[in-house]
Amino acid sequence: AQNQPVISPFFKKK
Amino acid sequence: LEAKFDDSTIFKKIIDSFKDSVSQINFMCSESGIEAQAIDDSRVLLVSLSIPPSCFETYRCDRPTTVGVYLSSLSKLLKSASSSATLTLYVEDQPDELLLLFEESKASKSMEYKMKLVDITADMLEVDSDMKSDVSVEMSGVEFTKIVRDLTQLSDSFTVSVGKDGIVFSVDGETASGKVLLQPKEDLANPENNLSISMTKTIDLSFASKYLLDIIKASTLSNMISLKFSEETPALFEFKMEKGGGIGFYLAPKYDE
Repeated sequence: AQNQPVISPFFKKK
Repeated sequence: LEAKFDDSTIFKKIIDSFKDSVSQINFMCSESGIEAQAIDDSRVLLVSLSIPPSCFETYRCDRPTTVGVYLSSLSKLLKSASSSATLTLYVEDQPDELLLLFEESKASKSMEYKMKLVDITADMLEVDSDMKSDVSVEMSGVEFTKIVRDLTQLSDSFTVSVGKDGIVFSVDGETASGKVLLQPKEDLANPENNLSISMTKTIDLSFASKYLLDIIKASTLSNMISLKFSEETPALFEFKMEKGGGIGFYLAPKYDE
């Protein structure tokens, strides 16, 4: 089975 | 803000390219153009939009303004768009509404819509379309769209591998599998068919088919798509517009449990 990570942790907040 | 498109269908194409991915968005208007960013409801896909002043016939923004809209409402108004009509967007200094004015000079017809703005709380994230990547690919958007449509029918997971032989798109479904290999090529007569790959490492990444089907809706904005991949970081699928700016979709690859 594969997991789909959410996107926000990959980017810093401005 | 007072921003006029000489062809109202440009703005319609831009909005239609991501209205099925995200439901609401803040347009950040400044003298350097309109920028926007939004994450889809499942928090998996990040959409990043840039419409610089070069995309407009005239563009004026006296002070930075945030314009929050529901995309389904905006999209309804943009059904009035036609290539023979111009579209001017107006926002007042203390904005509570967005005014859209369509004008057809030949038909001596004008249409005016007002739309209530919404307060959207959303963090702006640091996205950098010049981000370093192990693999960059430029290819025909039409070709990419067809491959995504064909292969995603077979599986909910879509794999991209790039190595010395070229780029391979593949799916491995329960009842069928499929694979498309493309090698770099240069078509001088039809540059929109060019395919170029630059790579420092090979990659092999899987993405959810569902999001790729949303991403290809933006292929009306450009003949070419630019793809950027690195292991374990979000991929960037970007459509650059002829007059500058464009739309980028950041999608994190799936990983095995």
